[in-house]
Amino acid sequence: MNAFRLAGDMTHLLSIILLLHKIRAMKSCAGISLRTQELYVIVFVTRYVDLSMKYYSFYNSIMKIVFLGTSISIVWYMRYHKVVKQTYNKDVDTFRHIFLILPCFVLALLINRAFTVIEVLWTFSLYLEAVAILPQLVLLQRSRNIDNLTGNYVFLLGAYRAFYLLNWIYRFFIENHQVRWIPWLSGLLQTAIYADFFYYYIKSWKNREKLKLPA
Amino acid sequence: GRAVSRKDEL
Repeated sequence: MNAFRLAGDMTHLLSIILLLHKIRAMKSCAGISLRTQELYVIVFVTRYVDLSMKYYSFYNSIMKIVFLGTSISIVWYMRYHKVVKQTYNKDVDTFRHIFLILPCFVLALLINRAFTVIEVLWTFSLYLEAVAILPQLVLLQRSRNIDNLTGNYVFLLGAYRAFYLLNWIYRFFIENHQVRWIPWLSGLLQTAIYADFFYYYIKSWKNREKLKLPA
Repeated sequence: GRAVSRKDEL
């Protein structure tokens, strides 16, 4: 495993730890989109259906279980925890899942490497992951106050796929791996969606101001 | 030849 891949996985893991910290210690999910979190559950469930069938490494299996477990528990806290659920900005988190799920599923049926259940689900999970942050970004744009934890959470989540892009470049040129258009292009789109957020995040950090996205 | 890409990523 190269350093970019590890950095990507670690920023991804750190983003989840940050969000769980906000939920468990602060007892708050203010500014967090339940829609996005539910999309991540769908992403992980459809991508890791091969967990019981194919073994790559201890690291891989553990990380998959962690991503599945934490994403499900985040959704549980936001929906059912009696204190946390009251901090959820339900009225502004209105993005409809189906507008993302349906096109991604149709695209996965049309563009995939092999027309098998596992392969189509895997492809679907990549397409859906690329756009799953959209409800979260819409929610941030509508929020007057973005707390540091939430801002850092979204930043780490964006940094994760950016590191994966470097990892793919490294694997292609240095480790001589094959071309993989589906993960590469969806990963590129996923990172590009964060461009605007990155710009304002870095700007607010440089000016030591509170993060605010223009409406 | 190039290495076959396995789905060993997350």
